Amino acid sequence: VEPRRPESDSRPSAQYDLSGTRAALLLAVIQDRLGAEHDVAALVDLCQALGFKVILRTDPTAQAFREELVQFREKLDAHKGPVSCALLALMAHGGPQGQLLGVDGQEVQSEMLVQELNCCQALRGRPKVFLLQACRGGNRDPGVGPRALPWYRRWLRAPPGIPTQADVLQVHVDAPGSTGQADILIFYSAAEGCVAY
Amino acid sequence: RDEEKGSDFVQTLVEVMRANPGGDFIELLTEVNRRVCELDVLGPDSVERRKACLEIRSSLRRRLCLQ
Repeated sequence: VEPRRPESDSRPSAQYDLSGTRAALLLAVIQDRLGAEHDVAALVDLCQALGFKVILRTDPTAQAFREELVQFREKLDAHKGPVSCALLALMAHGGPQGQLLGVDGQEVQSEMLVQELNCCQALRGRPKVFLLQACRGGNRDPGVGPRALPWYRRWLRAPPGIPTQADVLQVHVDAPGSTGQADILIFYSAAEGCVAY
Repeated sequence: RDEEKGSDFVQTLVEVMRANPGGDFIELLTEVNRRVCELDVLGPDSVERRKACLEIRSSLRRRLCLQ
């Protein structure tokens, strides 16, 4: 039996075809997040330079986070012609369980927003990129070395509520439909449980 | 966040992407992570240096080059 040959990176199929429309949605809480407006401006410029059609909404409530995502998905599904890539930037205060805080202080789960775009028919087999700029807890990483030892000892005795890696893996295993996730890239601005600077 | 410049996360991402617009996206994000991890952060309420490590979670099945 001839062994199956691995795909070479040089083959066209090894790379996403991005010849269709690229769409980006930026949802950013700026209020009480000093300096965030500079991040928003830089991201908008970058997305436009990369050929994305950009929709920007600042200071959304938790409800608006959800509604904007639904509208974005519906818009892509109704789009005439192929959609090749979607980028979603979420910028807000966040919590240890994946919460994002709207400008009204209410919470929305970032995982739910990811799932909303994962259900987009126009993006089947297309890359979906998420940039999450939010805290993922209150821990402040001291780095490595002797000064970090007390921090890591506290980390090992972390109270319930801060999920361990094993907890997270279990959630993913148990989540209905989790095996259907593909073509998703999430870039977090902090390690799990930690503050985003 | 730096009040006048924005966050290391976004500003480094933009800097790396603008310098390598045709590069493999995962590789570029890895470079962003390397640069951000090398920075020392000193918050207004802290006298100790802190680190920020980013996280990439991917189920991409192909190379992603955004140019």
